[in-house]
Amino acid sequence: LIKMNNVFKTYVLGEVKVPALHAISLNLEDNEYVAIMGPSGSGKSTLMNIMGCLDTPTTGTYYLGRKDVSSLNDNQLSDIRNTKIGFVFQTFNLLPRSSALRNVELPLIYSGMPSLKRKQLAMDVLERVGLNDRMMHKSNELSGGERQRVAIARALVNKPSLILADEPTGNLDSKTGEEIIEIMQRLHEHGNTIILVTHEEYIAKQTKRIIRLRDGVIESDEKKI
Amino acid sequence: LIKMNNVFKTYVLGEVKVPALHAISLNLEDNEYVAIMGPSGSGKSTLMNIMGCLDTPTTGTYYLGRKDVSSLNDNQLSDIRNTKIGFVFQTFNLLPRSSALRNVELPLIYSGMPSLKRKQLAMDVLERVGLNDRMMHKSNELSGGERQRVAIARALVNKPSLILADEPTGNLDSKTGEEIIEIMQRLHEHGNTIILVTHEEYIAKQTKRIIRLRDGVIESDEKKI
Ligand SMILES: Nc1ncnc2c1ncn2[C@@H]1O[C@H](COP(=O)(O)OP(=O)(O)OP(=O)(O)O)[C@@H](O)[C@H]1O
Ligand SMILES: Nc1ncnc2c1ncn2[C@@H]1O[C@H](COP(=O)(O)OP(=O)(O)OP(=O)(O)O)[C@@H](O)[C@H]1O
Ligand SMILES: [Mg+2]
Ligand SMILES: [Mg+2]
Repeated sequence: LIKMNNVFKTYVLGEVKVPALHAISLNLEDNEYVAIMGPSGSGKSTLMNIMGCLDTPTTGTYYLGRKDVSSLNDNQLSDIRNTKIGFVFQTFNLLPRSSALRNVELPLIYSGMPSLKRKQLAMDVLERVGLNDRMMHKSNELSGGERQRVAIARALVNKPSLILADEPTGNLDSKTGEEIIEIMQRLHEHGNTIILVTHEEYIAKQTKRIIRLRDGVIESDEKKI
Repeated sequence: LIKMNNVFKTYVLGEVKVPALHAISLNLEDNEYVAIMGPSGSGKSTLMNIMGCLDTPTTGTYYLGRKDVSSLNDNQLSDIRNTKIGFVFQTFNLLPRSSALRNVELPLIYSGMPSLKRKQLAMDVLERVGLNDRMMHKSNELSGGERQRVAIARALVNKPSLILADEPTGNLDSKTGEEIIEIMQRLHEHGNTIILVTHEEYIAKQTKRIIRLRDGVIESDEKKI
């Protein structure tokens, strides 16, 4: 499903170059359940952004489902991002003055789903993440962990085959965090491919493969038997 | 230092009332080191905002240093917030297009410190949180955990006597998180009062008192001997 070959990502700030990723090569099959770990600033979100077609490598190639992503045009990329990939951002990226419900409906509006059906689907997934009685709150009228769960619900509502979740439990107490990981586990059993950035070892232990980054390189890549 | 008596906080959204805090009474002395824990949505950030003079109770009284906060005017409140309290927000609240250095200088600009001295102080505290080579990055050019550390640095730079940190390690790997807690520990030994919201038991165990919230009420309040 995912094939990266010798990917480099360097940010350029005026005269300064920030080498965020260095010689990253990896292969991920369909239906894998992967944790990405590493110190703050080691390149995890940068790697996730490239995998999620939100950013492009400086050099190197990235194949998603055997298509060379650098050969796709903006419309094709937008379509992949909205229908095939569910992305939970580290900083949520919700519309602050729209309700939780509206935020979760957005991917379904994009895919043209009729209004009654999309409301029902959005409500179902909000209920699954425990936000049944917070649906009408605007996202700036929610707690940090509630916003995080709206971001998770929005990523899942389209039932995307690839789920990229960047520290999805960072703002959650351990019980609520485990409920979220339970949802990820079930999606994995249903055939979805799940990639989680986490800094919690107990979460990484529940996945099937742990990739560790350090200073922009892959330090280790271990599959569970 | 902090005395809350029968504090209630209810948010009003049109016709809906959200009772975020219910009958909260607590006393905190100078130089305490307190953890506040509880499920997502239990009222922790709401409590912190009232303690930090960023919000007011719906009913009940709040004394800070024996002054009734509800009797203070805007200028007095602003002065307390900027010189006596250091607040690390759960969502950082940095200026996205200003550098890490500028963000950390802000409280010192407010207190009228001369430019050379304030740059030095800001650089020192950024170095202490491990951001020595990220000082000139704008905050939207930083990783999640780097932004969190800028928010921490900004809260500490004025050497405030009361530090309120709302989930300061939520976006940090465990090693970086421990370095931050180490800084808090040292400030506590120097006489500062520290209140941390955390959902990590290993962090709460290092404090001297754990207050647990559930559904807007204090469920337990335990001091270490
Ligand atoms: N501006 C607001 N308007 C309406 N309700 C709000 C507002 N801010 C927070 N709430 C509600 O008040 C309750 C308490 O919120 P608070 O942010 O204090 O929770 P918290 O304990 O910090 O949660 P978390 O661990 O998820 O950050 C939540 O259920 C939330 O939905
Ligand atoms: N837009 C940008 N411009 C310049 N440098 C950047 C930019 N975004 C990120 N960086 C730098 O690239 C490095 C990797 O960033 P990245 O966000 O991938 O880290 P991360 O592993 O996700 O960290 P965290 O655990 O703190 O979220 C960081 O050192 C960061 O300062
Ligand atoms: Mg990150
Ligand atoms: Mg909170």
